[in-house]
Amino acid sequence: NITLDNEVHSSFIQRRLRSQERREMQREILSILGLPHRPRPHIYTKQNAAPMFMLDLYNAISTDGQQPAGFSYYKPVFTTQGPRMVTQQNSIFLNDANMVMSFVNLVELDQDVLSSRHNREFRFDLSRIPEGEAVSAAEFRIYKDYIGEHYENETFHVSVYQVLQEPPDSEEDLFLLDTRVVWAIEEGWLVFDITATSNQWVVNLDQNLGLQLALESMDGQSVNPRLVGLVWGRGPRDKQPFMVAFFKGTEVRLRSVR
Amino acid sequence: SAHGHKGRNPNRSKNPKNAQDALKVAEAAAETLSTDPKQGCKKHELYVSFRDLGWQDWIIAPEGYAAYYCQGECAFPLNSYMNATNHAIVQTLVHFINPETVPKPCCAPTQLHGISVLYFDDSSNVILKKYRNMVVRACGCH
Repeated sequence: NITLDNEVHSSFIQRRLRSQERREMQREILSILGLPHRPRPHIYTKQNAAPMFMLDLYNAISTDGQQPAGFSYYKPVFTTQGPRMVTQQNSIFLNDANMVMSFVNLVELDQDVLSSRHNREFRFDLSRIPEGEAVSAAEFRIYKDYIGEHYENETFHVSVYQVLQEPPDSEEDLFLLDTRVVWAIEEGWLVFDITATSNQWVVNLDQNLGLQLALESMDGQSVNPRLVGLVWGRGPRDKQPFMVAFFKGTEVRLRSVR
Repeated sequence: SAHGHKGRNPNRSKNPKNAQDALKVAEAAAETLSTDPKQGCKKHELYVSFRDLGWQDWIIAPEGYAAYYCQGECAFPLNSYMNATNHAIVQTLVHFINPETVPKPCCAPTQLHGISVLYFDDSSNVILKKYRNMVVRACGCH
């Protein structure tokens, strides 16, 4: 529906649209948005790809790209800002990107899929990325809650792996992407750079076997990630792990014949 | 020339009669302008509402956007705010002399900027995308 400025006689004539015309109009607007059809997201899964984080990104660029003074930056990993925030790094990615996408973790929220090494698995479907878009930056994010005095002075290694191969085709083959040392008492988002991995997945969709996260004590003992406050599954929706990717695309879209 | 003469006539510019024509044109224009209050080329409100399209179940933000449009006369003399190109100024003069053969310049956007849209896809992934040339920032005669 397009409302008009009535002050001046306008060449638009308000009339009732036939349903075919309505569909044609909506298809035209969808084609401007680069969409083949009107998306129909499922009501129950709408929270799973961190829409609030993405809304923060949207607000960041909707103020004409200038970073609003009060905007919530945080130091590399931990902060008391609460569940969702955009890093200064993200703002830099944002300025260069023409598209950002956050992906739903396909591993069932309440399914404790632990691999043979008690690692926690995560999978993301990158097959829906519009053509011509290249990943300029990508992050895997998981939230760590404060867990009280039990492990007070302990530190742990949190490592993220790319799954290269997995049974039944072969032995499980993992490639270490990043490792972080975390204090038990700290709280906030852990952000892991997975740009190279994401680009590989976009180019070869069938090589996308997901990520694995491992938690070890300082003496190398495998620890259940949940025990030190890493959130997934039953945890709050806005603290669920997700992946976000920034894209730089060609932006050349040819209009089809009408 | 309005009739598409390809070659340049070397004697045209020296002919005093053309100078008088130009003067008459200017005088006639001054009179016409005062009697015809038609609005000059400028920006007008035009709001595109995603909410009214019933799309808020998949578009997270914005609810809509002010797109604006350009409308108005590009008539002689082209006013300062009309962002006229040199060519448009000349075309206005020629239109003034030969209204039937050469049209007035068009009132169209001279500056556009983009918007960002945040939406869900079918799998509930969230997409934030920038779209260029969606909002009129300034209009002008072209």
